[in-house]
Amino acid sequence: LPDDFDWRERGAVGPVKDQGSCGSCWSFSTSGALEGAHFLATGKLEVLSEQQMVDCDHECDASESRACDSGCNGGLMTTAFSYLMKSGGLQSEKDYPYAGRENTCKFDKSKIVAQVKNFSVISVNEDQIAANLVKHGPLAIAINAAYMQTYIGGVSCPFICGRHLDHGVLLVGYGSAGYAPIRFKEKPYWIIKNSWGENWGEKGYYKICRGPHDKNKCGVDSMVSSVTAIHTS
Amino acid sequence: EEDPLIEQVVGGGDELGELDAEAHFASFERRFGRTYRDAGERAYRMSVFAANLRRARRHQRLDPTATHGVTKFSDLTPGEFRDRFLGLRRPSLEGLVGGEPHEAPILPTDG
Repeated sequence: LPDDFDWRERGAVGPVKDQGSCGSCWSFSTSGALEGAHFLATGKLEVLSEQQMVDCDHECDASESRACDSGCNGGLMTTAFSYLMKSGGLQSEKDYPYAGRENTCKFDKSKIVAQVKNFSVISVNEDQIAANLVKHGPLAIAINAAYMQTYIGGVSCPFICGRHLDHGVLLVGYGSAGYAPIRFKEKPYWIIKNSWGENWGEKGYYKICRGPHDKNKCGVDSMVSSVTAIHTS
Repeated sequence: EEDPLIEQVVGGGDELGELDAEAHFASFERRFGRTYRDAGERAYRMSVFAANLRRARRHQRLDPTATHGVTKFSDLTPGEFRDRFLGLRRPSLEGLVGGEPHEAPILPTDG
């Protein structure tokens, strides 16, 4: 595995988006992963629609029929991938723009630009997460966002952080050495794309520590999924 | 200089006066274009903002390798923040512990 890796430098990551006052983080995590997978399959970055999932995805958990994707009230990336496999795929952001609230479904199958071939859940193992990131593109992940409300920049590595997952984001890369003056050592970190606009964090991005001493910080390793896209013309 | 291995994680006393919440709040309103319904709403939001300044300071102590401070969410309570800007549905236990149909194969990681 390379020491440092960043899909942004390779053109697989679209612009930072803003979910607004709507609990739709799960749809941004899902669309970001498919944007990356579509880029790997076609060589073309297509900015994909979250609103389609907010409006049309009501897919339920296979093991818990009452737990369903529900627009601004929340959802899960893996059930969203199931929805995308069943519905046929995602339209582009341009065709189905984000509104920040749930509306009636206006999905048009003839306008699909990216299709899911398959998706996988990755084990709680940082090497496997890194290997899947490099091989399959940006990964949909969940995190405990307690420290994100006040985050401005740097490598976040709280001494204490809950592992209750409450936010869906996109893992786009990792670094081997972020500056950490307090601990007198360089800390490796994950690079995470968020959906709270560019005026949050480091131009919309968050860095959180990783490595043998900081495994699964804020639950970051515990719900990771990759997706592969069908090669469409 | 503080001992980097022993961090104080509780408040250091006269925090509100020190932080000058009113001045920070006025700057926050300008920076993020905030307007409130009336004086009562503004006073409430300022109290939330002051609590978030204390929280940011606590986060800074617990998370010294990052920078914490005023963000566009600084006038929201943690509950409001969670309701409006998060939204991950609680995953089923099966999805977290493995054994589900979409489990990824193990990839080689050497070389």
